[in-house]
Amino acid sequence: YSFFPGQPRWPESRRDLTYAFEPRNALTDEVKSVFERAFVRWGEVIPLTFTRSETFSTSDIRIGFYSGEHGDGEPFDGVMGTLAHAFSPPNGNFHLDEEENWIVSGDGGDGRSLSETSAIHLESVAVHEIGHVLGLGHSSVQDSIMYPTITTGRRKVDLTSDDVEGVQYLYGANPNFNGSTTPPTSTQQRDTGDSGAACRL
Amino acid sequence: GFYPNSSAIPPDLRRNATGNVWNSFLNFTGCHAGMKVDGLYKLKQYFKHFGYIPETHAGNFTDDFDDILKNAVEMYQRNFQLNVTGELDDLTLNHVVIPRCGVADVVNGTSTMHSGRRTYEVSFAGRGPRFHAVKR
Repeated sequence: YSFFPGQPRWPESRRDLTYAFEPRNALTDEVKSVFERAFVRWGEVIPLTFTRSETFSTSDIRIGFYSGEHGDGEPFDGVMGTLAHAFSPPNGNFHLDEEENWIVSGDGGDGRSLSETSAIHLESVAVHEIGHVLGLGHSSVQDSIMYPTITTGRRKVDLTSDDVEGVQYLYGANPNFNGSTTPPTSTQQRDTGDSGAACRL
Repeated sequence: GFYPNSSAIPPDLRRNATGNVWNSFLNFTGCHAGMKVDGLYKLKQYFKHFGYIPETHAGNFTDDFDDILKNAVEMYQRNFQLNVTGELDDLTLNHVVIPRCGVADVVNGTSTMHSGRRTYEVSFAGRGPRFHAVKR
């Protein structure tokens, strides 16, 4: 795991965070529930809470789908390429590329390889970006959530011990956390791009 | 668009989705230091975006495979646990074109991707020979 320079984190006075969705996106409850599941995963391991708010502008974390240049100097580039980005604490901005084909089912879909259709599993990206919102940088551990890329053919939503160690360094452990995480596997799967092989985001 | 599963994606969108904006980088397979290849400056822009070329660089990149690009490639290969060749080999470029998070891997020229790895040292000083284990 790694952190942003200076190890920024949400201050002690802001441990009950709110999140809201860009109202112009008019997201369905199904899409919003994907993010709720992602927040729960992080909330299980650290003593922070995440509550959905309807007030976008004043929420701690602001989630929005945008295309191209959208005001933060980090333009999205269309289908695939860069999929999402989020800013270090206490910024709270969490942006996703609205031009992607996002799969919103909790279980990863219908079993068809997402790499065939270049579709992206939304919850997998959401869990990763929330890690950035909390202060984690990218990890070199390939199975970790905070690895910069992820196979599209697979749903990747479970925090590994690398992710948990990193975020607990910043915030401490949730008293209710039982210590169960997914350890990194010893045999690392090497992704080789598209054309039938795994495609990663 | 949002879809319950990949089968729900309209066929015409599936076709469009196969075009990765970075796929043209695959044409650089085999390039190495000293070469000059049309369009190589775009790959330098990619590496600059993700921090492998410092922000302090002016950004008026040439198509030369110079030391700036070689250093960037080597750091990228280290971060992704690829063979550190400094060349644009097949495996490296197949990683480069993979869609990814837009947050930089490297900040201020220093990769942070390995920074949190802890080192544990445990010593067992029993009657027998001293056993010293290090876990990284």
